[in-house]
Amino acid sequence: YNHFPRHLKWQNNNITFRILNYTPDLKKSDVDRAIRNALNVWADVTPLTFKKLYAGNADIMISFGSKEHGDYNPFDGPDGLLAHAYPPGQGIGGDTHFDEDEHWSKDSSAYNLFVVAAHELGHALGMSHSSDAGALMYPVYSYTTGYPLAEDDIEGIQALYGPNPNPRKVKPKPDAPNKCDPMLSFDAATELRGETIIFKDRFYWRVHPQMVEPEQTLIKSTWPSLPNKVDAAYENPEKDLVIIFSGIRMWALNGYNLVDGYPKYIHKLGLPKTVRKVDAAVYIKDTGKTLLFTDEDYWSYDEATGTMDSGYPRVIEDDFPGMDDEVDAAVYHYGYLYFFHEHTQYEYSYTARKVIRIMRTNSILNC
Amino acid sequence: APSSALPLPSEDTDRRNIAEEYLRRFYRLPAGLQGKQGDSDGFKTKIKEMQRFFKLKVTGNLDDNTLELMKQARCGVPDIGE
Repeated sequence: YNHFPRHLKWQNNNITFRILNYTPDLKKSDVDRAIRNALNVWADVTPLTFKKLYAGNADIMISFGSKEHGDYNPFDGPDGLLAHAYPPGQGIGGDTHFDEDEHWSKDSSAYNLFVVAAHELGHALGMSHSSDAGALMYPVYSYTTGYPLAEDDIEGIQALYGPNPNPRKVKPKPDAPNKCDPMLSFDAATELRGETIIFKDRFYWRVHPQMVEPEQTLIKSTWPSLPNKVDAAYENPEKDLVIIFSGIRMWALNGYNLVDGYPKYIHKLGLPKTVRKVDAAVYIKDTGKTLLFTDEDYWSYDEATGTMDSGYPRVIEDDFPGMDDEVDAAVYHYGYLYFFHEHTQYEYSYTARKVIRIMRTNSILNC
Repeated sequence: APSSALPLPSEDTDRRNIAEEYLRRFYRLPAGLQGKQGDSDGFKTKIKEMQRFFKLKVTGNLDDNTLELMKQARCGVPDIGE
């Protein structure tokens, strides 16, 4: 997180706000609710209280305007700049402006007013932009459901105002994972059209063979219909599909597009109903089989026939000597299976039928 | 080496314009003429600052990933300074 220079903050914990005008995109009650909920997000984790004024000067004056709207910081028409707010202070300090040339919504169909308002009101209270891609105070817009603050946001605002003396139980989103954390483990890994995609918490890294630095993005920013957490994933390059598993459901992606008819239940693959999640999945190009790992066992699925091979499940340790008893993620390259379990990566040779190298999980992220 | 006095091809000009506008607004790039060496160094420095902030590969070059991020809808408050 970051604060503004001189750690600007309100000196009084009782802050007033006033909504000067309303967007025609939403009902007045929806705008009121979005603003109130956005303020409550910050009130819940600090000693701050917010009182609405209907006339006169409030600390935080909220308005909708387009292009040049009176502060010499003009908006730019649809998209681009969505809103801005001023840090705490007299006059324009704390004021929050939304670009009326945007279409505002109370869902994901357009720019969600609650999400943007929560971010802007963070500025009005003294928060600057965060470089954590999962934080509410990250500058780029992304639609999110559930509790909007990350640990990073809470740390930042409490560094200014302290915690709420009567805290309500909140469940902040975890900060973005650090690729160079030596204890890093993965949720899932897959190939996608020549790149390796690594899933961890709400994020994924894109690892391209010609790029030194992997790129970290929120899962929902790329695939809004996928859940926030992925258990397993694999690519079938012949079908140009990536299958994503989360709980008892699976999704099929064709590139960055969701395939119609999904999600489906994982039991459609032939897994018994007692299996409630897939830990890891990998397609073995040389055999045409997809291996599905659950707890200490694994299954073999024949992609050509669409059926589970007989004689499964089998025990991981029996068939992959040198491997741990469970798998978090797996990928296959040129005859080698790369298993990831906790912070360790195992390079397993199919031809030699043994583990030939052990590395840190995050070595694949150039750490 | 190509002369810095020659005009850039139009697609490169568009990319440069987008980046300059972005960096002026959010990273306090001083206004200046395109093509002058000093301004090029300042431009490169600000690109690096932006790449560092967004955890992109820090090269100082206006690559596709950097430009794509500059085009995304965002808050109008600068990322650095007041």
